[in-house]
Amino acid sequence: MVKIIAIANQKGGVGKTTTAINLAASLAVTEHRTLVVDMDPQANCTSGLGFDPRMAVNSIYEVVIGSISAQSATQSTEVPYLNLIPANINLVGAEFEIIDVPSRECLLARALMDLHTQYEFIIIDCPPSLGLLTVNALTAADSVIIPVQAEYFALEGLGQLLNTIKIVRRRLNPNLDIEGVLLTLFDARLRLSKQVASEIKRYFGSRVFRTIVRRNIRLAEAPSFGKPVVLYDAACKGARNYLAVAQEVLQSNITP
Amino acid sequence: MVKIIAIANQKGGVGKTTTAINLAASLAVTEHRTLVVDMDPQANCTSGLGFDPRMAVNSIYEVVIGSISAQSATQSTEVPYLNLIPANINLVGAEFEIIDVPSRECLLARALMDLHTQYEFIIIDCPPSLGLLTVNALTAADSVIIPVQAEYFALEGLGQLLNTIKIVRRRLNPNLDIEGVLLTLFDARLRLSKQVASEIKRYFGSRVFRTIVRRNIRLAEAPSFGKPVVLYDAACKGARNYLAVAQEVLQSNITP
Ligand SMILES: Nc1ncnc2c1ncn2[C@@H]1O[C@H](COP(=O)(O)OP(=O)(O)OP(=O)(O)O)[C@@H](O)[C@H]1O
Ligand SMILES: Nc1ncnc2c1ncn2[C@@H]1O[C@H](COP(=O)(O)OP(=O)(O)OP(=O)(O)O)[C@@H](O)[C@H]1O
Ligand SMILES: [Mg+2]
Ligand SMILES: [Mg+2]
Repeated sequence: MVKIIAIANQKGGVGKTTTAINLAASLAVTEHRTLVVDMDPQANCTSGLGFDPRMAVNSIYEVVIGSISAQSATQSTEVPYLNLIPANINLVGAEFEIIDVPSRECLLARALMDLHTQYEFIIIDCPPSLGLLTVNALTAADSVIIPVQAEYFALEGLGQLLNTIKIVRRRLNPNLDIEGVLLTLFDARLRLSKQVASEIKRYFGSRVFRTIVRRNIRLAEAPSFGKPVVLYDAACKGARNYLAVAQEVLQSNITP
Repeated sequence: MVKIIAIANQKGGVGKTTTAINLAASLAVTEHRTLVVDMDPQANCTSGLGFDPRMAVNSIYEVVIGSISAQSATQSTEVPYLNLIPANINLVGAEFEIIDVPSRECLLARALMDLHTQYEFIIIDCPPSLGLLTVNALTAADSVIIPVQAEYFALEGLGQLLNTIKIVRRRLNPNLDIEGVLLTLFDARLRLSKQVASEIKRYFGSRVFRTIVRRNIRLAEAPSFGKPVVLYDAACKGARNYLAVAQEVLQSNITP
C-alpha cells in the first residue's frame, strides 16, 4: 500500500527540495520503490536529480491539466528504485489555469491513482506558497513532512501552514496526517537555532523527527552535480542525516 | 523625485525580506524618507519591523483591491524616517481576486502615485514567486534589486527571473532597470559560495553590488525582536553590510 508524503512549507529556502530529493533517494537505496513528484515551477527537484526542466516535455504540468497520464510523465533516475515526475516552467501558470476546473484541488490525487500499486513511497515537493499546487499536494497525500529552518521567520509561518492543513482535512482529505516536523539547516553553535528548536519541540512534541538535519555543505553541492547526496558523498553527515530520516519514516510506517 | 525599488527573486530564503528591511532602515537612519511596502502574504517584513500581521486591518491587500488608499494603510515604525505598509494573510487570495480586474498588473503602481512626493525611497518586498504580486511590484518599480544566495538552486533560478523582468519591460514598464544583483548569505570559506559568486560576476559584471552581505547571526536574530539590525546591533557586520548597500544605492541615484 503506497504511502504518499507531501513536503510542504510556504516559507522559502527551508530545505523542502533538499528533503524531497534526499529522503526519496534514501528510501530508494534501501530498496523501496519510490517516486518523486516535483510540484514546484522552479523545478529544483528536477534539476537536483540531473534533469533539465526546459527539456521536460511530459511534466507534472501536463499531468495536472489532464493531457497526459502520470505514467507517461515518469522518468527513471540515476538511482535504482527511484523515479521522477519532473516539473517545468509552464507550471507557473497552472494555478490560474485550473482555478475554474471542477475538483481543482483533487487533480493530482486522481492522476496518481494509477501509480499506487507501483510504488511504496511517493514524495511530493511543494513550492513556497499555500496556493493550489500545494493544496493539490496536501489533498493527494497521506501525510505531510514540514521542514523547518531553526530561525525566526520559519517559526512564525507555522501557524498559517497548520491552518491550511486543518482546512484541507476538513474539506478535502480527512486522512491527512502530519508525518513529522523536520528541523533543517540546523547550526548547533547558534543560540537562535536552539531557541527555535526548543520552541518547536515544545509545541509539536513527539511529532518532531528525532533526526535533526545539520547544515552540511555537501547537501548544497550535490544538486550542482544533479545527484542526491547519497550518490555524491555517501559518507558525509548530510547523507547520514537523511538516511536516518528515512529510517524514522520506515519505522513509523511498518504495517504490523 | 521618489525612487521605487522592488526586492525580487522567486527562489525562497535568499534574503529578500532581510534586504528590504535593512536597506530601508539604512536609508532611513541616514535621514532619507523611506517607505517599505510588504507584498508577501507571509508578512515577514511586517513582523520583522515589530508589527503583528493579524492586527493589520489596513494592509496592502485592501490597497491593491482598491478599498483604501495607500496613505491610510501607512504606519510609522520605530525608526525615524521609516514607514511601512503592512501585509496580512488576506493577501494569499489576492492574486486570484485581481485576475479579472482591468490593468491587474498596475494596481500597486497606481495606488503608490499619491505617495510619490512624500518619500525619497519606496522599497517593495516580494514573495518567492513570479505571480501577480511580484509582477505588480515590478510594474510599480523604477528598478529591482535581486538578492542571490551564493548556492546552486538560486543561480539556476536567475534565468526565469530575468525573463520575467524582460516581459514586464516590454509590456508594462519600459523604464524598469536592474538596480543590482546583491550577493547574500555569503560564506567566504565555502568553495561553492565563491564559485557561484564568480559565475554571477561573470554574467552581471558591474551590475553586481560591490558589497557582499555575509552570513551574520545578528541579521537572523533581529526580526525576532521586531527590529532592523541597525537598531538591534548597529556595530555588527550585518548592519555595516546593509549600510554599505544603502551607500551604493545613494551613490548611483544622486541626481547631478
Ligand atoms: N542541511 C543543509 N545544509 C546545507 N545546505 C542546505 C541544507 N539544506 C538545504 N540546503 C541548501 O539551502 C538552500 C535552500 O534549500 P532548498 O532549496 O532545499 O529549500 P526549499 O525550501 O526547497 O526552497 P524553496 O522555498 O525555494 O523551494 C539550497 O541552496 C540548498 O542546497
Ligand atoms: N546575511 C544573513 N545572515 C544570517 N541570516 C540571514 C541573512 N540573511 C537572511 N538571513 C536569515 O535567513 C532566512 C531567510 O531570509 P529571508 O526570510 O530574508 O529570505 P526571503 O528571500 O525573504 O525568504 P522568502 O522567499 O521566504 O520570502 C531568515 O531566517 C533570515 O533571518
Ligand atoms: Mg524547493
Ligand atoms: Mg521574504
